[in-house]
Amino acid sequence: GQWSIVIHGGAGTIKRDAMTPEKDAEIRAALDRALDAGSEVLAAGGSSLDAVTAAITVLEDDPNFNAGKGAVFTWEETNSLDASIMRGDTLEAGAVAGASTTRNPILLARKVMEESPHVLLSGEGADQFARDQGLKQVKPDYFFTQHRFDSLKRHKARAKRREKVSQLDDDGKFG
Amino acid sequence: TVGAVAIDRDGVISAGTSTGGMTGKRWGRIGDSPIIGAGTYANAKCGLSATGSGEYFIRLAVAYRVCSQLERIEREVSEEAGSMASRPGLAAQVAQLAADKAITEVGELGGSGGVILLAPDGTPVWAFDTPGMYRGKATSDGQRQVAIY
Repeated sequence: GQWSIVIHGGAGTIKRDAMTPEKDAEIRAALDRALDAGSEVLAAGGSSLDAVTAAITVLEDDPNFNAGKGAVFTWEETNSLDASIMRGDTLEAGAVAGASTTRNPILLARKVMEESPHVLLSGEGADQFARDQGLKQVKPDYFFTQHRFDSLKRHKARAKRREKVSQLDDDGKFG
Repeated sequence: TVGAVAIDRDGVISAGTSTGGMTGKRWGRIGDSPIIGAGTYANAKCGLSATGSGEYFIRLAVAYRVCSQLERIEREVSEEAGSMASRPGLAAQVAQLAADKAITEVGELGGSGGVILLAPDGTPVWAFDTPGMYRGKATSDGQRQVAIY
């Protein structure tokens, strides 16, 4: 009768000096809410699948995390969402890649697992399946967050600088 | 990237992962998150969700590799002298070693990132080689932790 849950909200270079106390508290509160959502399901005797989707949905809806609402931008300034889910005792699995209009990709991955004969759907087909299954759809601006858009701009500027440097390198190489 | 792994009162383990991928990705790039066996996997004895430089997690089949190792070790220990679950702490130690090893292997290839997983006895475990990983755990016996660094 024991249960447990472990969650993550991404790994990387999280600079202490760039993290304000307010942002730190905001992120910890979001992680707490995700743990609560999963724990409540499990404590009530619910399934681990429901707990996992409950916890991940909270994180997808929070702009602090790179998933759902807080997703990063592609080079084309769009958002392209991936998700997967798996049940251990039956080895059932479902996944989506490159979805762009489905609010909660983890719910779509679960629908793929439970309502389709497939494991992995991608792109517009995945979103079409989500619509067929009645999952909530959103317009692209739902996924817009200024800090992610600014990150993309910085990323493009860095890429452009690298291109200039390599152009100079080539000129030098050929005299 | 976000993820969760849980075991319910019936002993069923599930794992899930969701992500927006890499900033500035092009050409329809897909990382490890939707690749079953790379960024997400679950079997009867283990569940895992990964985050990090996805291409390396794909090449190493990290999620499947770790869960497969734990399932095999659990089976061997069970045949020898009873289930790992009946030996306090053993399952978690083995799971931690497997997770650490997987992250080390990702690092050796040039990648970085982290994993969360549940050991065969349901103990939450994590490993990462980045300066931080947003993470948390809760159990029915009252353990609860949220951490960043």
